[in-house]
Amino acid sequence: GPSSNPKDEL
Amino acid sequence: MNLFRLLGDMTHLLCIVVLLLKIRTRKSCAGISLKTQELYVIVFLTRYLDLFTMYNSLYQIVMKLVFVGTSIGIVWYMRYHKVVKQTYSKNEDTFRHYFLILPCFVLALFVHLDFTVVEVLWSFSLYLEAVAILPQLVLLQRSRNIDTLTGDYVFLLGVYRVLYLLNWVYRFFMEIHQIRWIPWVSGFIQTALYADFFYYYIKSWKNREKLKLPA
Repeated sequence: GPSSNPKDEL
Repeated sequence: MNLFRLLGDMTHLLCIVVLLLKIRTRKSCAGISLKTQELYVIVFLTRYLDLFTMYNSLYQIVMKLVFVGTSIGIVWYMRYHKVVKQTYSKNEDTFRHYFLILPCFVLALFVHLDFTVVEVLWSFSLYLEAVAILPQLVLLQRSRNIDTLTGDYVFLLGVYRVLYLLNWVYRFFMEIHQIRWIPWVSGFIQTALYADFFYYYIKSWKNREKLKLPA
């Protein structure tokens, strides 16, 4: 599902 | 994780491999800006503080360790390796990169998601990454002849950023339906800085001639 975590990228 | 994001991370990894290959096989870092590489070490160290506290995925942990490790390794080679450090274009790599760090830090003190150490440093790392390529671009303008691996390295860095922009467009429409202002605005500015280089790189590739940036 869409991750609301804004730090899910590098 | 969408394809743009995966390709972006793989391209980022590839450009680091290209740079390490150049340094290790040719024992040369001619044309590479040590200042840009030092800024990348600061970018990764300030962005991955939550490496051991916040678990995202094994992929994230491995990639973060690789980026921190390789960026420190590249700076070590350029500063301390007895042969490589002789090939560093010290006289041309004169961009005052400390003038980039302070404004990015001040901006992060004002523009962040939360006023905590992790959040402020995370924003700082995004702002700093956006401008970290400047010393390298200035160095390329000063270099009379840019060797192919150096040009390829900077080009792949730009391609990784374009892929991240496409990843954000995809995620906006397909996933999160909201704008992440801090990473997306920083990332857009970062990618725009490559526009000029892209033009001359692609022109030199089409005309089969040496890459040359106008001074």
